[in-house]
Amino acid sequence: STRDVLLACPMNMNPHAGSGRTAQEIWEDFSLSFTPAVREVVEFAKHIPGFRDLCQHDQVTLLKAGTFEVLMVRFASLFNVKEQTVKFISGTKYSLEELRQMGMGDLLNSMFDFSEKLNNLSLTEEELALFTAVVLVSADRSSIKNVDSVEQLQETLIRALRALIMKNHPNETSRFTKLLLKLPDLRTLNNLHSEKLLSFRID
Amino acid sequence: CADPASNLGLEDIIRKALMGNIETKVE
Repeated sequence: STRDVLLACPMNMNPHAGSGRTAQEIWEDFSLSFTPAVREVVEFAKHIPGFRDLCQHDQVTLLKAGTFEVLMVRFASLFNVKEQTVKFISGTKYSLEELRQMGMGDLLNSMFDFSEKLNNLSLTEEELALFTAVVLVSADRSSIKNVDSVEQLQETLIRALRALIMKNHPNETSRFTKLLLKLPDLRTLNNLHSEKLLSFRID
Repeated sequence: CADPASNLGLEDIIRKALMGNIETKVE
C-alpha cells in the first residue's frame, strides 16, 4: 500500500503506527523522524570549507539534490548484508522479507548492493567524511547558478580525498577509483528513491 | 508536484537550518 511505502524508510521511528490516520498526519509524523537527520546534513555541509562561500541558491540546490545520497552513505552501516536485515534508526531490525512486504522492492536490493560495496571498503571516519563532502558538492546537479564555483570546490575536495586515500593506503592504487565509482551508484539510488516518493504522492 | 524534495518539505527544512533557525515546520 502507499502507506507502507512511506513507513518502510529506515529513518522512520514509527513504521508500524496505528492506522486510520490521514496522509497529512502520516507525512507530519514521518517528518518528525527525518527532519533531525536533514538538519545534521545541513550542519555537516556548513562545516565543509568553502561551502558557505557558495551563493545561497547553490547551497540549497546542492543540499536538496544531495541529502538523500549523504544519508545513504551515512546509514549504509544499518544494512547488514550477512544477516539480510536493516536496522532502522529506532533500533528495530527488519528482515529483507518484512521490508519487501512493506513495499520495498528494487530500491531495497540496490541499497543492499551499495551498502555492501561501501562497507567492504572499511573507510575511516575521516575518509567517510571527505567522501560525503564530495558526494554533496557536485557541480552537475541541475539548477546550479554558479557552476564554476561549485566545480572549483568539488575539485578541491576530490584532490583532498585522493591525497587522504593514497596516504592511508599507498599500496592500493585502485581504492580511490573504486570510491569515486560509488558516485554514479548513489545517483541511481537517488533516482529510484525519488520515483518511490513520487509514486506515493501520486497515489 | 514533480519534485520529490518539495513533497517532503525538504527545501523548507534546509533553508531554515542554513539560516540557523532551530524551529522548522514541514508543510
